[in-house]
Amino acid sequence: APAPSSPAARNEAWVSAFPELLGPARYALEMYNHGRAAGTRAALGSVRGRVRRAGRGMVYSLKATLEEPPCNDPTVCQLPVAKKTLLCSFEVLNELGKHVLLRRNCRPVETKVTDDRNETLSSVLPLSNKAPLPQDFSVRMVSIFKEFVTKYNRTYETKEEAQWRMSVFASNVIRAQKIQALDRGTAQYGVTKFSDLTEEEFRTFYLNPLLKEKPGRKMRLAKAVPDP
Amino acid sequence: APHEWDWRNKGAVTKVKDQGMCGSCWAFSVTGNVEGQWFLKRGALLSLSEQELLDCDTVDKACLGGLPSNAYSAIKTLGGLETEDDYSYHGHLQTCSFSAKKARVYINDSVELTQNELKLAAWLAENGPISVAINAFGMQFYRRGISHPLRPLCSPWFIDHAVLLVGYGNRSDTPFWAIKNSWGSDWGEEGYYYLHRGSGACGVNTMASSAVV
Repeated sequence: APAPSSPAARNEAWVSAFPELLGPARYALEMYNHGRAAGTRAALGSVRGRVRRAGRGMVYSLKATLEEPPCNDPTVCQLPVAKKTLLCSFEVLNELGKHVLLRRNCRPVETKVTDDRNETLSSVLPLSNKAPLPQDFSVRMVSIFKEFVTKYNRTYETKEEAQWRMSVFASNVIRAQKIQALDRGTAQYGVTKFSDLTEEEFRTFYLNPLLKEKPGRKMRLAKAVPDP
Repeated sequence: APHEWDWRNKGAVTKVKDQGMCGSCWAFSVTGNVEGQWFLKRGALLSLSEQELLDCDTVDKACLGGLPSNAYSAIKTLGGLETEDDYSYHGHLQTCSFSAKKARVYINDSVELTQNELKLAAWLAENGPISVAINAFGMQFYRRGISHPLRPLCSPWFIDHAVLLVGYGNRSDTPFWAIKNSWGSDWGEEGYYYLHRGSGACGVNTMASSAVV
């Protein structure tokens, strides 16, 4: 449906025009806003989508614009941020009434949604989008996640948190698969104790950005080991 | 260099430690190296304190990151390292409570090592475990085996994790470095990571260094 003029009107029109996209789009937005305080959450702009059957579920490939609110609170953002529009692509699996966010990719763009119908969005799920989604993907993911929670003794404060972590876990299972496919050694990648962390969280909590930023103190070069 | 080498079999490596949710890999890489150097020069394997470096190395940034070269200098300036037991790890910055009287090891200097992996292997076999820094691409999901990511994915220009080379060898003709990580023994192969050797994989040869006792 053509995008109505004002954001609020747009929201209304959007709902009536694409009822079957409402559930996955709302879930994707919920995941996107996870952990944000009221007043800092993004709002949904226009949505276009494509649906395909996958196993016993449906995979929604959504292309949506999100309206990030302006930010003038120095405790939230160091510099004032004007209102910003993002173009996001989401992939949401809906199986047996359960949503799983499989992929999220957002970047700032102009407000006009580009028309690139020919773009294949689901290049991630599974590794080649030709292979069919394994049967009961979501159900199996839930059981693997339960194993993970038990093995690493994870606890999550709220049901929403657990849901969010499960969607991160599912994305990470696919990321690990991709890394596995691209490794030229004998390494095996898969579920580890870090599988419920987003890449940003893992990088923030466990890695050391100074190593590439700063040259460090100059040291003298060690003598080479003498040839026996 | 000998065909293979492993300081873990020669008593020069303490058990795998866990940095927790803190970017203090640099401290664990350096204490691991100093533990090895002290063992080889003085014959005693002591588990040394990373928390002392977090708290008292004012040049580096504790959980926000640090550099081995700065840490060696801090150890020299402070006058040594206390043991893990005397100055135990908490995983976040605290007030420095180092006591020179309690320092059990000291270092005299630190050196930068060659970027030639063959010579690096020879140095390791001759002189002990080496502090290195790598690109940690894929390590979040690493479970076992010899990692060899494509070079563009694991560029030597994006070094973001410091670890300790404790040995090297071959597994069915695939050369590897045996690397002691600091994410606990329930990660990887009992806390160890195995990375392809001889191809500069993930920048493993770009920041090799050692203390000198």
